[in-house]
Amino acid sequence: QAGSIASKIPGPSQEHDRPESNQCSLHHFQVSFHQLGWDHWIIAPNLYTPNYCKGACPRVLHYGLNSPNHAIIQNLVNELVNQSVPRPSCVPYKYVPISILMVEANGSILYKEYEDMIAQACTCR
Amino acid sequence: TVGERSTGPLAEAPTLPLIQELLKEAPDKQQRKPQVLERPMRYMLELYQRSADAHGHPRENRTIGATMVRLVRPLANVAKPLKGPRHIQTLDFPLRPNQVAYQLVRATVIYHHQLQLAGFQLSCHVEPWVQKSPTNCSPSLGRGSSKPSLLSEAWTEMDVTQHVQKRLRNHKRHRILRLCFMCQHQKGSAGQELLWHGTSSLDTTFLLLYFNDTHKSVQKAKLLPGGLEEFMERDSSLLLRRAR
Repeated sequence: QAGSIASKIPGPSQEHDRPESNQCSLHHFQVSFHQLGWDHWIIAPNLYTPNYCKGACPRVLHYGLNSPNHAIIQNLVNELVNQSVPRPSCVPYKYVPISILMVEANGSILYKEYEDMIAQACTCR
Repeated sequence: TVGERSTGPLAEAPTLPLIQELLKEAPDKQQRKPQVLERPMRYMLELYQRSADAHGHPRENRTIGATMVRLVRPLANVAKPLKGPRHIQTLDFPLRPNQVAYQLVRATVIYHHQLQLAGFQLSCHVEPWVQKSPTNCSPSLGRGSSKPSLLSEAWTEMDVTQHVQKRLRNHKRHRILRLCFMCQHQKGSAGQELLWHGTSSLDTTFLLLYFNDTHKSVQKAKLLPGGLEEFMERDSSLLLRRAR
């Protein structure tokens, strides 16, 4: 079955013909706490740059995408077994924290480090 | 910058359901916007600038020693005019219950060791309140308090970690840390009545509580002090598996 399917899968040259801008990658995204209506309690920083991941994931997941080895199995099961099984999608892979200075409802002032608030790299999984 | 379209304050857009849900989590918008010039706020802003860059990224070389620091102001206190060279006032700091998975690692009280009031130069210090009489502070002659250290020309810091941990262990509700704030005329001029309005100590003395995220500490398989018994009992099976 895999052999018969393989002839239908676009070859490496065909996949690489896809514009690189459409491939899974990190996109810059920034918002201010003023825009969120939170600047009355978040003192610093003024801007929050969480970024986001967007783009197409190829059927054969190459090394640079940081995908786990199993991810290709999702593609195979989707094609060979059940189309409702989700294929790998473009999601964040690495995160960095952010430090926030805020005022609490009782007047206390809080410095707090929040883990995993900014996406730094993307993967297909 | 948000994509290709410009946006005003998202809080005023009623058609964004996620934004509306997130706004429910934020404190009341009627809350007074903090004044940056207030001394406690200035202190925390300096602490923030030492610990994070302009984008909010924690600095690699930060020396804060904790992932969360809370500045607690004293509760409002009524001033009592005193005669003589010495002024003594009790300050009550409310201690909230620890959030789950946060461990207190350090507690300090920060205060101005020199104040100017009505033209008089005052020398001040803070001591833990010792229960000798229910209402008054008495100079404890340094017993039960650690030696303060000078942070700058303005601020002095005194470690009160043991006192705070004791209050958190022994009292489950209405935890209050009571301290004595004592000032005296530097010239020691006796007989002069000094009307102390009390607001100075509320703005020049505050408590700093340093917390670490114990969940991260468990993942690193560090030894935890006994104060985390409640947390460990809840997830003891998980901890045992991770230790193995």
